[in-house]
Amino acid sequence: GKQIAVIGLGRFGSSVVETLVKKGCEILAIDIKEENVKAISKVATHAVQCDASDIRTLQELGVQNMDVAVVSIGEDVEASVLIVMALKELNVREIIAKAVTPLHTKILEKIGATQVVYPERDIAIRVATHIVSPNIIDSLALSTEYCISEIPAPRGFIGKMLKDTSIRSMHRVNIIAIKKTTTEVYKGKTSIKEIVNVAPSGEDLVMEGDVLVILGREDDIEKLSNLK
Amino acid sequence: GKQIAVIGLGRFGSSVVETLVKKGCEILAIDIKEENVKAISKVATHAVQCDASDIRTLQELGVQNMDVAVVSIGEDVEASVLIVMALKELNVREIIAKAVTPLHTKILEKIGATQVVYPERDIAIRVATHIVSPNIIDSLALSTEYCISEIPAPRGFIGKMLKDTSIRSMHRVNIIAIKKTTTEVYKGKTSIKEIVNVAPSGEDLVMEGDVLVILGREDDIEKLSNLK
Ligand SMILES: Nc1ncnc2c1ncn2[C@@H]1O[C@H](COP(=O)(O)OP(=O)(O)OP(=O)(O)O)[C@@H](O)[C@H]1O
Ligand SMILES: Nc1ncnc2c1ncn2[C@@H]1O[C@H](COP(=O)(O)OP(=O)(O)OP(=O)(O)O)[C@@H](O)[C@H]1O
Repeated sequence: GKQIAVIGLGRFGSSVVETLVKKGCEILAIDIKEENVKAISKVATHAVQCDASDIRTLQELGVQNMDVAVVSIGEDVEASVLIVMALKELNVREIIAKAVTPLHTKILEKIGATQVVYPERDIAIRVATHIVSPNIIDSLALSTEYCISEIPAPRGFIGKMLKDTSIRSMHRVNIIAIKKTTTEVYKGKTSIKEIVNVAPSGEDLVMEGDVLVILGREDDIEKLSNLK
Repeated sequence: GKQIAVIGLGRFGSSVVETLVKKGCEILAIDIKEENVKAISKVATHAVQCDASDIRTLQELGVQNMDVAVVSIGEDVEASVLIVMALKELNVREIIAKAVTPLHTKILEKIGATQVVYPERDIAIRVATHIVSPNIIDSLALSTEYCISEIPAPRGFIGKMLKDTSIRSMHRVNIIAIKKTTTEVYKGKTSIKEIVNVAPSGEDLVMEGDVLVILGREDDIEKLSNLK
């Protein structure tokens, strides 16, 4: 398995450690504050208190042997930059760094981070997109124009067979899959089951509550999702 | 257009304001600190300095007429909870609140937030997934078992026609689209163009650099992405 170091155990760093441990990875968790090291030690394979901006400290910890290092330091931009530079010098192949401003993002990319993440911005974009397009449940962008989106079946489709919805000819999107939700009540307990039809045919009937998984241009998907 | 209030102008709140303004929305931006209000005033339609946990202040600002309110206050969990409760009392239909711990998430849901986001955790999960499955470029989860993912064309597929890859019979995934990247050099300038083939046929040839957009069970996609 990969050898992974996570430096900086704030909310983001700790979440990265927890998720990786759940996935069965061995983690070296590093923070300058003792209480953060203590808090993560129940979860991480190894937890060490030290100043990670000192390259000799990183060498003593064997960080040069790591496949991946995640640097999650926000407030102290200088420290985050020094640490990424030290990791680059130690030839750590994959350096994932968290940025807290657009300028911080550019600097980290320039000095050798192989991937820069900016959580607050990425999720802010997702929230803003949801506010503006509330009928688009989720999306995967394939390119600047095409994406795959999940939308609730438009009202006008309900009760129709797929081949009678003109989804491709008129609405210009391809239907990839249909998600149906079935609610079962058994001995007073309600269980919700999602069934994904991954090979939809023209004869399939669109029902209330169905979610259509469609592929098309972003603006065509937007129009279809806003259909009354 | 929707009337939107964003309360709390830290990194997340400011990014939400900036993205919504870019999308053409009118925003009322609120923060208790004057410098944050000043910083956002170049961007937001209206920017007001006040303590948003006072329901009468929110009423004076007309927040009860808003369609959506975004509450982005992290450090002061009590303030974030009070503000969500005030918004609920004012009958704001959509209340999106940012949480900073799993417990905070539960509390916000219980007291009336219609959507709770936890940016550090969501992006930490994405980063951890990328570390563990580096050959999965991006994914859209359709259900607990099925997802749509983008993977680089496995080496063994290159030079083959789709119908000769056994992608469905042996690898158990459906190919939804193929992304090809073309690099053009014109007058010394290199431009990269992404072409999405949204109707792949059995006769299509898989080439070096292609990205396959596939639909299948998560574990089958994982196996295919790790094929040598
Ligand atoms: N030189 C350093 N060496 C090791 N750890 C450090 C160093 N400087 C800061 N840290 C640690 O990094 C962690 C994250 O830093 P900080 O809280 O500034 O980032 P943040 O981006 O605001 O965090 P969050 O992930 O909570 O959003 C803190 O726990 C801090 O103790
Ligand atoms: N009662 C309040 N009324 C209005 N604004 C407030 C109130 N309490 C805090 N704020 C503002 O909310 C903003 C965000 O708060 P804070 O920095 O605690 O959250 P955060 O989650 O750490 O932020 P970030 O989005 O940067 O991660 C701050 O700018 C702060 O001034």
